[in-house]
Amino acid sequence: NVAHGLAWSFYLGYLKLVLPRLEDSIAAFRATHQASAQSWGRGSKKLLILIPVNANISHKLGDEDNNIHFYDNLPNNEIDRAGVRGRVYKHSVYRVVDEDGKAYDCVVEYATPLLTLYNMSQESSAGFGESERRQQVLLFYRTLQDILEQSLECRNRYKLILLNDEHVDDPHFLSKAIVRH
Amino acid sequence: NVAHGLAWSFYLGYLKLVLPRLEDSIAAFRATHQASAQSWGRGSKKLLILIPVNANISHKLGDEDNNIHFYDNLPNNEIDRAGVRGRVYKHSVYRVVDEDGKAYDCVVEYATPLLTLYNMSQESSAGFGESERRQQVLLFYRTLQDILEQSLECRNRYKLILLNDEHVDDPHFLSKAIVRH
Ligand SMILES: Nc1nc(=O)c2ncn([C@@H]3O[C@@H]4COP(=O)(O)O[C@H]5[C@@H](O)[C@H](n6cnc7c(N)ncnc76)O[C@@H]5COP(=O)(O)O[C@@H]3[C@@H]4O)c2[nH]1
Repeated sequence: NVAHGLAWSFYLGYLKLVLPRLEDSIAAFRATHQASAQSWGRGSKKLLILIPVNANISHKLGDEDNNIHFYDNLPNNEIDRAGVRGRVYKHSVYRVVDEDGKAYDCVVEYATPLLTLYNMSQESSAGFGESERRQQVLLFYRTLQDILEQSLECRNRYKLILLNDEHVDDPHFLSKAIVRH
Repeated sequence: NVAHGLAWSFYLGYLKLVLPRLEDSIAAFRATHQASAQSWGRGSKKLLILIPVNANISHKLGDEDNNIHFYDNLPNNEIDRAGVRGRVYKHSVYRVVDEDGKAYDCVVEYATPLLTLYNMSQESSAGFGESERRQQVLLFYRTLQDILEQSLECRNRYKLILLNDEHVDDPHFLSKAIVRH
């Protein structure tokens, strides 16, 4: 079950490492980005993790919804990992505008393992078709939820945002989903 | 089968992205590290990927074998990925000395997904025990071999080094294995 392993990999190889450092990174960022004080107040100090059920992931959130603007990156975290010295872990900060024009600053990204699920469903030799992909995304979501709820390192430091594909024709679907959280 | 998904993830989310750029990164590195001209000649322009069957991965190769010295990192590759702007992909260059004292410069690292296999085998809720781990490492190795042999992007740009655990008491086991390749 591919999704099970990818959820564990996402937790053990990423969230468990970066979530404990997130609050400090945001504090350092706010110290050097005074202009964002008000919108952080409205925003979130958690890592917002987007999980679209169709695994259709964009590399640039601003391309998906023009109410979302890349603001800047959090400071880099460098960690020695498996022979790579100072491997860099970073997150991007986005300013999201709601329908009344209020700005919210938040740290948001897609769950990268969904790219693997998407690409595997396109490669015939991977043994995994488009029809199974949606099931695997939901299994990834449920498994990740269970793991994170048991994790002391990650508690209260993240929010999983499951994105249905019913309103994909709404140009502000993504910003609304983020603001709702 | 966790190993199957991790091998595909390692290919689709990492090797397929970084191996096509490796030759250019090494050329840029050699231009700024003139002192390494001779040892690169003896060394390798491929990414050497270490796969220990016991999944026992160290974060610093120099700690494993004092004939291995961290030299420097290749230039960073920055790629926009799933909402993270300019996610950094980098590799470390090591100088490896053989038993006659000759130096070889090479780009070498452990296969990161083995850390996930190792950590999963330690977490009781992951449903995966120490006895299955070795089997999963070998399945990871075979699956990765098959995928890479079919890949045009990766052809001739990597070398998989399977490390048995019989000679772990030899302090120069790792450097000898690397030099052999
Ligand atoms: N050596 C090495 N250097 C890298 O830069 C790197 N980037 C990825 N990988 C390995 O390739 C595979 C595919 O990566 P993907 O990004 O889909 O999943 C990643 C991704 O969803 C998340 N993650 C890890 N590092 C980062 C990061 N820096 N930024 C965002 N997400 C990350 O956590 C998962 C597991 O990571 P690793 O367990 O380190 O191994 C990965 C994985 O086996 C790497 N391996």
